[in-house]
Amino acid sequence: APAPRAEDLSLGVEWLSRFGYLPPADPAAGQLQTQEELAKAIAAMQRFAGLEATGVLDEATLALMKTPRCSLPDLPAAAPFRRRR
Amino acid sequence: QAPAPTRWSKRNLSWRVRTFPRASSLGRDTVRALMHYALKVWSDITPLNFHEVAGSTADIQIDFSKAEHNDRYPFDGPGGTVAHAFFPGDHHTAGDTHFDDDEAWTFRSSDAHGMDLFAVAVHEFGHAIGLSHVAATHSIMQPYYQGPVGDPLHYGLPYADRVRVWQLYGVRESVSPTAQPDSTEPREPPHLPEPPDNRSSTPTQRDVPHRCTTHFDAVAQIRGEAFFFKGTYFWRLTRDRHLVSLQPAQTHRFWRGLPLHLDGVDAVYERTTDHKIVFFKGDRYWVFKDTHAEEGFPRPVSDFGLPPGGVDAAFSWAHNDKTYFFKGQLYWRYDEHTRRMDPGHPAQSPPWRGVPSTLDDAMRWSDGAAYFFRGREYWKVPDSELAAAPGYPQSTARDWLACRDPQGDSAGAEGGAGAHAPPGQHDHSHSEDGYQVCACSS
Repeated sequence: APAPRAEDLSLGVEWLSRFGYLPPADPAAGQLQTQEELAKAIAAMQRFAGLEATGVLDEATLALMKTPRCSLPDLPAAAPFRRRR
Repeated sequence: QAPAPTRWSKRNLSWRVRTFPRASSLGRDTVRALMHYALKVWSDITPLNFHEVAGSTADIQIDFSKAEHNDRYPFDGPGGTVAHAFFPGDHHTAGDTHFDDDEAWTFRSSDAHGMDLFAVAVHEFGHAIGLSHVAATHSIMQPYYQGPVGDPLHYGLPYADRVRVWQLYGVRESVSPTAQPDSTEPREPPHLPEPPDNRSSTPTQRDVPHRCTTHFDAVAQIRGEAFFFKGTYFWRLTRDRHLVSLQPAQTHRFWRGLPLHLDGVDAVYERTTDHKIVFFKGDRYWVFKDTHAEEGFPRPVSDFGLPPGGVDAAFSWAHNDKTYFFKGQLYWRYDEHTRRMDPGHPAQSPPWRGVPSTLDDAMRWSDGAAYFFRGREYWKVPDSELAAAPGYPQSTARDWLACRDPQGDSAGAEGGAGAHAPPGQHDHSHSEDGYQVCACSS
């Protein structure tokens, strides 16, 4: 799939952290995660929404991110990912 | 946000719409009605009861807010996030529900860009009672707005949502465990979404009893005022015996916590020890603090030492502050202080001579007398006496309910010369001058 545009990516990351799929951004350090962590978060969101879990910000996923919805997170605040040493 | 699932420990929850949408075509009464029906979706199948209150102490405060509004979930203009609610818990925002005032809130609208307020409200109140988001696409608790869910009067929760809320609160008594959740039994749809508390709307004449022709299930003096109960309605008289309204009010809308399906009450009295109000129906009774049923009720009448079957009448006699219960030809005398039935009861032939052997109800009144009601007549036993006063029985409709002609409410009933003052009270109403008789108790 074509790489998502930068603004879609930032929309996606902000959306995923707001609704519990990524840890909330650290106000000082901002958001910093690996491609792998981002793909996992996207796949979790896609599964929750009943979409195909591609792990990629494809059109269906971006469209759903723009759908009106409830403000509450879908998952209790995601635990920070444990980094692999 | 409290970790889900949490739930309310109490069963009677109050709610209030604190702020309304500013630019919506929906009127305030429609918004309140939609909130009422959205909450009713959950109370219909769980032991939860919701009642609207006016004060700022509501368990569920409902607001329409914009953008940043002092919680961690700022709204973002049209679309995007449209509403949220706080889970039960001991924080002061528990149960509070916020709707984005930038959304075009609609009801029964084909506007594709509108946001159906009822559908979103059902979802948010699911959070307010403890349900979190689910991935099931057909659940009302999945996080994305999926358009209107149909008419509030016919909406049925999807089965998955019923099971989840039953896991939190159990099944409401009236929901038979053997019925199929998706059974197609006809449900009596309540009226169209009208304001649940809109006093100006008159119930259908067909089923409203008429005060001049009916006899009463229960009569009581409560906080100095007289209440006459008939079926699911009651009339209220002020301390100087003026009717608050010629139209009856609906019992369950005023006395919060009585089951909606209750078709009437048998007896009511105000307890002298703590001024709580006790309602009797069949084998059960409820204790009310002011107009709200206390937790833990109904309870069986055996608490009083009364046999199954309940009572016909109950009242507290001013002369000794004892409570008298009547059933058929029998009566009991109950001591509110010791919370015990006096020995030697039940007994036959109550201490008052000249009153009927069976009663609809009885009450004390501010003149210290005891009044006994049966059919359309009443008997008065003056203070400290043990016999009905001469000249009784008299007509209840005429002396208490502003009816001149007890057989019907002819044009003159509310006014005109010759309205008859009840014995012992001079007539201060304006009826001799042809005014309409009216009163306002607050």
